[in-house]
Amino acid sequence: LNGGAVPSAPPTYT
Amino acid sequence: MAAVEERTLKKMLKQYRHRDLAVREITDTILNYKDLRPVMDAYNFLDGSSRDLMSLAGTVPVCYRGSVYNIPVCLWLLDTYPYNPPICFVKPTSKMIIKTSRHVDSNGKIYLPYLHEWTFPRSGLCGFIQVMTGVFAEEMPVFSTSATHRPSLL
Repeated sequence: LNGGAVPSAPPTYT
Repeated sequence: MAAVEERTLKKMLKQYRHRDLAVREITDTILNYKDLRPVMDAYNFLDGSSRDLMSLAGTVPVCYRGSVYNIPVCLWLLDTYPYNPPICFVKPTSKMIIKTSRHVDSNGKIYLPYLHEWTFPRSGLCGFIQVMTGVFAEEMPVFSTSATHRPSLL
């Protein structure tokens, strides 16, 4: 099975 | 990391009407997107019914303002796949919030012309993911509520 990268997202928008 | 074997996928997709085509599409997709994996799970339809369907769950890389983020998504495949488009969601973690737009609603459901205009074999999962990540690069669908994020620089 494929591995999984850690989910990430840019900092909270304002 | 080795991709899931074709015969395993065939077993998982035994109820799919176009199994060989679906297996080919999924194999191609998970080879190109190493952080997506095939999972069978119950999909709940709007009418209250539920069905075991395959989803490709994991993350896709999106470049946003000079950094690459691993955006969590889940792409559900109907048993008529690839003749019908996938049903696609952004899946924010507990440390993310959805930013709704004309392409993503508050449930994370993804709306793109590529899905509305889906015609197999002209349309496919890899083509869709390319379009989706391109749109997300312009309109990020999730933002982190945590201050400790560590984006990887390009």
